[in-house]
Amino acid sequence: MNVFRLAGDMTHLLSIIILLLKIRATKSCTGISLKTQELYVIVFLTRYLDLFTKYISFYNTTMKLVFLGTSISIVWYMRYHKVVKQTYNKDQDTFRHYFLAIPCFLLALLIHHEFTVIEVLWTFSIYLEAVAILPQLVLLQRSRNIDNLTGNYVFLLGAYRALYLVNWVYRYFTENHLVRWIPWLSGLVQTTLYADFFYYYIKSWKNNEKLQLPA
Amino acid sequence: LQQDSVKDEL
Repeated sequence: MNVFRLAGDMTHLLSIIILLLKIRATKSCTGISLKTQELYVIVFLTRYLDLFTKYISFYNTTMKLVFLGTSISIVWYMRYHKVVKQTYNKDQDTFRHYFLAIPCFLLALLIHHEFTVIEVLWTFSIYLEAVAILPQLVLLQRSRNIDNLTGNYVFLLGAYRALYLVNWVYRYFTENHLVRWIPWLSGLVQTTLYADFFYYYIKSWKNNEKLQLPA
Repeated sequence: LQQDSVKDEL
């Protein structure tokens, strides 16, 4: 494992820790899209089916279990915790799941590496992860007030896939020049979706202003 | 072009 991959994983993990911290410490999930969080549960459930079929490393298994556990607990807090659920911006979080999930599933049926259940579901999870942030970005745009923890959460979540892109370039040149179009292109799309957010995040940070996205 | 199916990433 190279340093970019590790940095990417740690950024991803940190983003989730920040989100859980926000929810647990402030007992609030304002500004967080439940739609996006539910899509991440689907992403992890469909991607990590190989937990049962293939052992890669202790690190790999542990991280997979952590991502599954934390994403499920975030959704649990937002849906069922008696205080947290009242802070959920339901009226603004209107993006439809199936607008994203169904096209991704059809695309995975058409474009995949191998036509097996595990491989198609893995491919579906890669496509879905690329666009799963959209409900969150829409919600942020509608929010007049983005708190720091939410802003940092989304920034780290975007930075994670950007670091994976660097990792893939590094692996291409240091390993056997293997081409992996499905994750590469999806990861590129995923990172591009954050471009606008990154711009305003960095601008607000430089000017020491509160983060706000133009409507 | 070779395509890789190794899933050692997260």
